[in-house]
Amino acid sequence: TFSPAPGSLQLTINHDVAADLDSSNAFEGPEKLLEVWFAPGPDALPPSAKENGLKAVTPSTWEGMLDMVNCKVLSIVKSDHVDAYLLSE
Amino acid sequence: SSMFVFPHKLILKTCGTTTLLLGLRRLLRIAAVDAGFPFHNAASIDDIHAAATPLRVFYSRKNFLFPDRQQGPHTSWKEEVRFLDDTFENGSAYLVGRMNADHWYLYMTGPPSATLTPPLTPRSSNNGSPTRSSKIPTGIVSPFNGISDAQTDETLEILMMDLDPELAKQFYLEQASAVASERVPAQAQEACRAAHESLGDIDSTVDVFANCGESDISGQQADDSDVTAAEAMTTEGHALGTVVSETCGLAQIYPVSDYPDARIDAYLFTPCGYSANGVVPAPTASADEQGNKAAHYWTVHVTPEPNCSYASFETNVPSRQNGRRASDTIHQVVNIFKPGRFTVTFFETKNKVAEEGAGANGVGVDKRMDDVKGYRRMDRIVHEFDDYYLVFRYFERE
Repeated sequence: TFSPAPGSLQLTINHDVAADLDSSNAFEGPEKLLEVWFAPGPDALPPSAKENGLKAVTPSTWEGMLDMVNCKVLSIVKSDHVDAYLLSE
Repeated sequence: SSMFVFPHKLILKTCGTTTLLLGLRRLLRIAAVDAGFPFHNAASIDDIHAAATPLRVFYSRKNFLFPDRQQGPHTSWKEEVRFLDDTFENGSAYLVGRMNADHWYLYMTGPPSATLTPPLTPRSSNNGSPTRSSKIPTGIVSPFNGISDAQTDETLEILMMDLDPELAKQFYLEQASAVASERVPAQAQEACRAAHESLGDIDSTVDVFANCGESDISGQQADDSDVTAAEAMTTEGHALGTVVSETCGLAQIYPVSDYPDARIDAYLFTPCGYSANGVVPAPTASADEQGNKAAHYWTVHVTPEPNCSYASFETNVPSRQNGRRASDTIHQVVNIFKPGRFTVTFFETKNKVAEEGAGANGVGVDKRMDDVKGYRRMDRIVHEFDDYYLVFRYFERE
C-alpha cells in the first residue's frame, strides 16, 4: 500500500482525456522505445541549459510533440528528479 | 505508452500504431528552444531547423505483431533506419535475435570522441523531411562533461508474448471491477463518480490530489466515514489501475517497505488493457554528499487479448539497489504474466560492469538471469559497444 509523501511526488490527472477514453480495438502491443540523452547526467548540464534542463519544459509543450506521435497525456507523476507521463494512444 | 523526463534525458515509449519518430524533430527542437540545450545544425535558434545536439540516442523495438498496421516511418525497420539516418549523422542499426522468431531492433548513436563542431548551415528542406545538410550531429563531447550517471546506467526490458490466459484476465475492466468492488466500499465508488462529473480542468486537481489517500481507495478497506471527496478525486481507470497493480503483484516489485517514497500511476483501459508508471526515488542511503538522491522509473504495458497478448516491463532501477538483483526482478515479473515466450534486454554501462569486476565475458553474468524456472533459455547474445554492454536473452516455456 502506498501513501504518497505530501508535496514530493504529485499525481495530476487529465480528466478530459481519461473520461472518454475507449480502446476497444485490439492493438499492437510491442512498443517503440526512444531514449535521448542531452547531457551525461542531471548534475552535468551545459551552461546554456535551463536550471532543470528538460524538466523545465511545460506539459503543454510536450503535448504538442505528443500530438504528432498520436498520444495523449492521461496523468503525470512529478518528482524532484523525473516527471513520469502516463500516455494513451 | 509512457514518457519519462529527466533534466538530462528523455525516454518515450509508445505502443499501438503511434508514430513515435514523427515527434523526434520536435523533441529536439523543444530541447533547444525551451530547455536551452546547445545546437550545432543551424546558425541561430530562430532557424526553424535548429535542434539540440543529443549526446546519445537509442531507438529500439521488438518485431511487430501486426506490421501492416503501422504508419509513417514505422512501416518497416528499413524505413525507420532511413528516417533516423536522415536525422542523425553517425547512427548504427542492429538486429538482435532470431529472424524467424522474436527478435529485436536497435538503432543508436554514440559519442565518437569528437570535438565541438561549428554550426552547419542548413539548405532549405524539401517536403518537411530533413535534408542531409540539416542532419543533427550527435555525441559531441562539450564543456558539459562532468559527474554523470551515464557512467553507472542500466536498463532492463522484458517483453512477454502469449500471456497465461487466466492471469491476463486480471487486465479486463469486468474482472478488475469485480475485484475492486470487493475491496472498495460503494460510497467511495459513488463519491468518485460524482467528483469526476463535477471536475473541470487539469490544474484543479493538483493540490487536492497531493494529499489524496488514493491508496486508501485501492489498498485498504477504509471504512465509509474516512473517505473524503478529495480522496475520491480520481478516475475510474486510475482507481481500477491501482487495484490491479496491487492484486496482480506489480505493486510488490518495488514494495513500499523498501521504497517508502515510491509512487505508482496506473490506468486500466476499457474494455481491457493496462499501463503503469512507477517512480522510485533512490533510498536515502544512496544519496550523495549534497543529499541528492537519484530517482528511477519502471513502466508496464499490457495487451491481454488472447489473439495478441503481450506485456512489457522496463526499468532503470539499478540492480543491487536494496540488495535486489536484476534476476530477482525478471523472476518476479515473469511469474506475474507467465508468458509462453519472452525476451530480456539488459543494457549496462561498461564502467558499471568494471566496478563489479566482471569483464566482457562476465556481462550480465548474474547466472540466475539465465535460469528462469519453467523456461528454457534459447539465446544469449552479447553486444559490446563503446560505453555499454548489451545482453539479449530469449526464453521459451519448457
